[in-house]
Amino acid sequence: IVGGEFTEVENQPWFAAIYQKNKGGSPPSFKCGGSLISPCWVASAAHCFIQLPKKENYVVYLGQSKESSYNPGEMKFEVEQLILHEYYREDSLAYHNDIALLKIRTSTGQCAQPSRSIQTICLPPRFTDAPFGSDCEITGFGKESESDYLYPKNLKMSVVKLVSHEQCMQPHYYGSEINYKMLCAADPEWKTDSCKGDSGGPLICNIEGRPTLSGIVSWGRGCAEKNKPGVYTRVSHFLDWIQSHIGEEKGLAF
Amino acid sequence: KPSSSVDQQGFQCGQKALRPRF
Repeated sequence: IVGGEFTEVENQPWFAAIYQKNKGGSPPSFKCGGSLISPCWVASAAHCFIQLPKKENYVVYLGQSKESSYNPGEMKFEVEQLILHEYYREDSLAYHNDIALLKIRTSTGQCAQPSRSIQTICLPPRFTDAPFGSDCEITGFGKESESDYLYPKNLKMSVVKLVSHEQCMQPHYYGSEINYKMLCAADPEWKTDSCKGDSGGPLICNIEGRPTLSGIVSWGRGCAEKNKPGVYTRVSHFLDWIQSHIGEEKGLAF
Repeated sequence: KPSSSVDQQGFQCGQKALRPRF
């Protein structure tokens, strides 16, 4: 996250930290963010996993404010299922249908348990988003500047505003790279944004009075660059896909 | 404003233990 502030996971208790396992016993490497949408399911971005789409290669933590270190109250999960969108594809700049689902379970077969640092996030009503111009929260362990070599160890969050499709499709923004299954969000002064390493993490907007997973960090040109908003998978347009894979509607936080 | 109800596992979507920023 460029700009914004450091935070505790209690302020974003649906945030999931997804790590890729390493060979030879070295500790896993942070890969991407995600969001807990039901006790057994985390939503993230397909582009995080497309090069290594094997569930055995990943481990998921909930309740982490600090990356790669022990956090009191954290829970660790293996990935029981890894589902990437079947129509995921990459353009020169854009990712399309950039959504993935991870079914999680502990080594003893449990799903997530609620606590001060672990909570589900609501899903939006079908085809419903917050109005353009609304403030939404982004969260992640991603870079604080695109040119940084190191990633921050502590969780960060910030606030960006939803940008209309009309605006985001302007030639000096992203032109035809944008479609209606994506959401653009940016800071009017271009001082804060999601960045490399924040992929898969949540864009949380208030819809009908509830914090709601409106977007999933997907792509963008640079970070906090003028006229180049962050682009997010538009969750409200993937509810049928989510439901078809998770199955039971009652387990979902609509 | 509507609020989510507590599910069978004790989750209440979108509810923070800390005060929301909205």
